[in-house]
Amino acid sequence: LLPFGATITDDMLDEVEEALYEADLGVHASEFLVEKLRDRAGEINSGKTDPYTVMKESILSIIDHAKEKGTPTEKSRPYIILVVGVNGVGKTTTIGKLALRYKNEGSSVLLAACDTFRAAAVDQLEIWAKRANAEFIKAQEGADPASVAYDAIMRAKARSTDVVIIDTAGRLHTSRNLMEELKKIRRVLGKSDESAPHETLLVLDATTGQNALTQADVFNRDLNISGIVLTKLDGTAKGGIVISIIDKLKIPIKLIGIGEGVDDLRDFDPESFTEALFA
Amino acid sequence: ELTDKLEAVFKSIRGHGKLTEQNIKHALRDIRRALLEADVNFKVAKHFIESVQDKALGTEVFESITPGQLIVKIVHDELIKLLGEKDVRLQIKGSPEIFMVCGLQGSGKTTTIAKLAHYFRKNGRNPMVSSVDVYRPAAIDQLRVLARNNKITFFECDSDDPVSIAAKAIEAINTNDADVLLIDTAGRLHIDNAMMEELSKVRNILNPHHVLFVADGMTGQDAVNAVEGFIDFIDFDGVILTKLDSDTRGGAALSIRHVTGKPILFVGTGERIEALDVFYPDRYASRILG
Ligand SMILES: Nc1nc2c(ncn2[C@@H]2O[C@H](COP(=O)(O)OP(=O)(O)OP(=O)(O)O)[C@@H](O)[C@H]2O)c(=O)[nH]1
Ligand SMILES: Nc1nc2c(ncn2[C@@H]2O[C@H](COP(=O)(O)OP(=O)(O)OP(=O)(O)O)[C@@H](O)[C@H]2O)c(=O)[nH]1
Ligand SMILES: [Mg+2]
Ligand SMILES: [Mg+2]
Repeated sequence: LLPFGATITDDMLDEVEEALYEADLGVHASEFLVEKLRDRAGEINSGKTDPYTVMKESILSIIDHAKEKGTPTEKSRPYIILVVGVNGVGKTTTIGKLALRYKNEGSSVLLAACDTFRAAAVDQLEIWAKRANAEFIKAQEGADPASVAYDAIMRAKARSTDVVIIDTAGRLHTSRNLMEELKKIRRVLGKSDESAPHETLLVLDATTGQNALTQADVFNRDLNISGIVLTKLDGTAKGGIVISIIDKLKIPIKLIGIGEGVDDLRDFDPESFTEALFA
Repeated sequence: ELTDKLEAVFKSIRGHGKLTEQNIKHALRDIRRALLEADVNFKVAKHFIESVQDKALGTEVFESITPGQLIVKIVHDELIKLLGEKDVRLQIKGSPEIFMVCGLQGSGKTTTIAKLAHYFRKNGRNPMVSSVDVYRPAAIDQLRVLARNNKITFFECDSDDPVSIAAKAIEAINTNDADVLLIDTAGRLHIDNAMMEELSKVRNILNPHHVLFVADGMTGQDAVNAVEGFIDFIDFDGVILTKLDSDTRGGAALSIRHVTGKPILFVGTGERIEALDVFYPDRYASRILG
């Protein structure tokens, strides 16, 4: 798309802008990157660099400025991971994949079914726990999510479990009540261990457009997100909106979901992600 | 707010005058930006702006309305026209009537099937639901629980083959005295050929009166890719857009409509069984413009 030796022309910049929009980078990031090309038009036209390299460097530099948040160098036990996000993005599936990953590293894992709301949510997580050979805990009849979270930590402490992953119900960031419910779960975790949760992962769907930035902003304000999981990158969506999320909120992308199987989880790789944006 | 932005742009041409290519250039750029920020696909936005420009050029600006207001009115009218002028309702196509729902992973199909069944039941019909999602953990349990909680007939089948479940569901219509059958399918990618082939086989067995594409209202530019893929493989005749209780601008609606020409029939506005609204183009146009 951006061949070496291409000269900066208005037509060429239009094509670049379209490619950026198509990857869901959004107006702000796309305009920023096109400006970068204009600024360095001299170097590009004289062959000192090329459009692709300029864009890639700008994007990698943005990604580089994400802060490493919330992961204590001293690993606590149990290491508590709270997983949140809007409806249908892939939280429960991601937890199943993550559980297997930790099991393969030799850690013991407990999955806590704190989605006490949605039909068959608990059954769904239980099947994932079996697939990953992880422990599983669910609510007593009628219990609320926060008390299940508390029970999970108590059980993990009693059994010296290494990792606890907490599944929560999907919820819109626009629902004040549901966001308060999440804050309550977080407070309860903090009571059992003041450094908990050690990770608060926000799961985002790569097919989501500009609303992903709003989601990240609100979830971060309410819960202090330590990392993002970007799912469904095995589809045709590029998830370019995360560039703006990293730029504005400095939250790192930690993991990506590339399918529905238990092995379809990868560490976020800035280089391959950036190259895929232009593919 | 788009109207205020455009007002500022047009301060200089109040009163008499015509809308010319020059004086609306900035306005069109602002509108294009607003559409892109609303997740309208950039190609669709481009075509849309061209049609607005065609309508706007040469239009007289009268004292009673400012140029900014005039442009916004043209944009608003064009949006409504593109989204579907008259509210298209679901046409009843005889009894028993068969619906098949499809779409990408997590878009809201299972929940929407339950909502549709509830909607039909409230309208005096006797719906039966069935799931051919043999892949997602507890997918069939999910639909069974939703059906049971809302007094909807659920077709039980212990086969793990989507095509035979579909065939058996059709046979069960009469035994259950149902006049509507709704089939839930697994979420799948338009680029997964094996899964799209399966969907095609299920469709052939069902020979449904309606195939509804359920899309997440927060979808960005990829909306166009997904619908093109599904149209090519199995065709569908209506769209349901979900999660519009969020603050997403929902520009995917415009993209989907522009690319496929299929009507948007309903919008999902929450997780409750009643949270299914008829789609109103004029209300939606205001939403997209922010
Ligand atoms: N193709 C693909 N599908 C995925 C990926 N991650 C999750 N899914 C699918 O997305 C759908 C939703 O996944 P869930 O794990 O139920 O999502 P969730 O966020 O827990 O949903 P709620 O709890 O209802 O809010 C399922 O069909 C998953 O198989 C991914 O990386 N790629
Ligand atoms: N807020 C809101 N949530 C919705 C709406 N429709 C569905 N959901 C939620 O979105 C999530 C996914 O819904 P599902 O019905 O499981 O989606 P699906 O398309 O069947 O998912 P797969 O079968 O995995 O492809 C669930 O948490 C639903 O409760 C809606 O209109 N608004
Ligand atoms: Mg879940
Ligand atoms: Mg489903």
